[in-house]
Amino acid sequence: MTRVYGSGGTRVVALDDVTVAFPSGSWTAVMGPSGSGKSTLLHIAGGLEKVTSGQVLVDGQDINDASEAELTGLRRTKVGFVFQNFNLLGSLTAEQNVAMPLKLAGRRPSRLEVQAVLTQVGLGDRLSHKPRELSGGQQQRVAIARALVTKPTVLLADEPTGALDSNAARTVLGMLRSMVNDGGQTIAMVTHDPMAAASADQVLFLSDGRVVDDMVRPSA
Amino acid sequence: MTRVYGSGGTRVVALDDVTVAFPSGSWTAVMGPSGSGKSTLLHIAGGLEKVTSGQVLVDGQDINDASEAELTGLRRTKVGFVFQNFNLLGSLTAEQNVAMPLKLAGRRPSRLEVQAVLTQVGLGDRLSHKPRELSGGQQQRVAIARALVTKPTVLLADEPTGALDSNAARTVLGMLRSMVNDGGQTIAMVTHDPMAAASADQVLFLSDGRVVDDMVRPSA
Ligand SMILES: Nc1ncnc2c1ncn2[C@@H]1O[C@H](COP(=O)(O)OP(=O)(O)OP(=O)(O)O)[C@@H](O)[C@H]1O
Ligand SMILES: Nc1ncnc2c1ncn2[C@@H]1O[C@H](COP(=O)(O)OP(=O)(O)OP(=O)(O)O)[C@@H](O)[C@H]1O
Ligand SMILES: [Mg+2]
Ligand SMILES: [Mg+2]
Repeated sequence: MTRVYGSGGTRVVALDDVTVAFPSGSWTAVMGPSGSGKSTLLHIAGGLEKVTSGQVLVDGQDINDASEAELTGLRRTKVGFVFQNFNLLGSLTAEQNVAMPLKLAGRRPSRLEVQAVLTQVGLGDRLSHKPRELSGGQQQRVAIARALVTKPTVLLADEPTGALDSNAARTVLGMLRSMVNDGGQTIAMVTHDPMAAASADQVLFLSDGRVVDDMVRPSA
Repeated sequence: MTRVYGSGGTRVVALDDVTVAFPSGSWTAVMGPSGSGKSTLLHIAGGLEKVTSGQVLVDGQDINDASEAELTGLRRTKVGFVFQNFNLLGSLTAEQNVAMPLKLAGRRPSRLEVQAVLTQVGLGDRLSHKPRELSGGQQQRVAIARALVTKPTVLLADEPTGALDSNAARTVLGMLRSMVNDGGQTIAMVTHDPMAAASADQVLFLSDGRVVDDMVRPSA
């Protein structure tokens, strides 16, 4: 697949004839320099952006031709997304932000379920705080809890430990690992942190919009 | 100094009787778990927030009693700030965002000056891109360029390499080091990255709003 932004003077080839696969039930890390196309790759894999040319197959179906309604359905049930800039709703509390995807999927959110996932990321005592009453790392953990609450088959996470100290990062990475091992979770995670990449089963390296290397962990 | 947020059920003591000094002409790193008070400390040092009790001395003057006009003057000329969430203006290009502090300080921004600092952070070819046309790491580097363009005596940087790959981070840290060594720059930098902390002259550790440790680099 290829993804191009703009035209003329500000034309940028974000992804240049890239072919990658995120195997089901396994954890893939994506690394590469700033501006190399990592976020773009994740947005396309999650149906948030269209490709300029090429195919995007999810469970065998090409989602690039899917209708907006089909894509919304996909995003609400199959795919959980942790955005690089968190994308929390400023007027809602941590609890309401995490409950939102459940409401959007037409389910009645149970307080217990929402509180359980916030406690898992270490924020059980912050349910009623709004994003501006939380530190950067706390906001990021709310964003992680929100992506996991619908138990999506695929988790797409864009630098999910970027704002976390090493202890908080280890907690989050441990959670993800047990989801892969015990629950067959599929994960694609962008990261700049070698410790986070070391938790994955394979690592892809992007540079200037191309895949330049990949590594499989011996134990994977 | 002490800083408390909220009251009753959501009362949080962000900083608890903290005494720290950021020596002039030297580089201090601040580390600590997510939610330990690092950003709050930086906001107070830069006159962006008031303390609940205690003093904040900049060049011998307690800025906690300063008027809004005095604080604005301080922020426009003496202090450069790199925010944890970048705080770029979405409707402006990279070049316009970087020129903004010069305009606010009443100076006519020279294109050459603005382009030079953007080139220094590796974005000489992105002058006319708006924040949403830039990757996370590129946006962070625009925020760094914007904080440096007025050549402030004190730079307060909140996880300035958080969204950068290790090469881009090394470039930024190298720039800051030569500003300290050659220009007598004073820097206070929050970071979770041990490589970034290793570039500083001393490191403070915060936990639950208190200073729990500090380390001075042998060569400092
Ligand atoms: N406006 C606010 N209202 C209420 N609580 C706040 C507010 N701002 C910060 N806090 C709380 O104060 C504490 C310190 O926050 P601060 O942003 O300084 O943390 P931090 O050390 O920078 O964390 P991180 O590494 O996650 O960025 C946190 O527990 C946070 O939830
Ligand atoms: N909407 C857009 N318009 C124009 N260019 C864009 C747009 N979005 C991204 N780009 C460009 O596409 C390239 C890839 O961006 P992407 O966000 O995927 O990078 P990244 O690898 O995630 O970087 P980072 O590590 O800094 O987050 C960058 O050069 C960026 O400037
Ligand atoms: Mg990115
Ligand atoms: Mg912070």
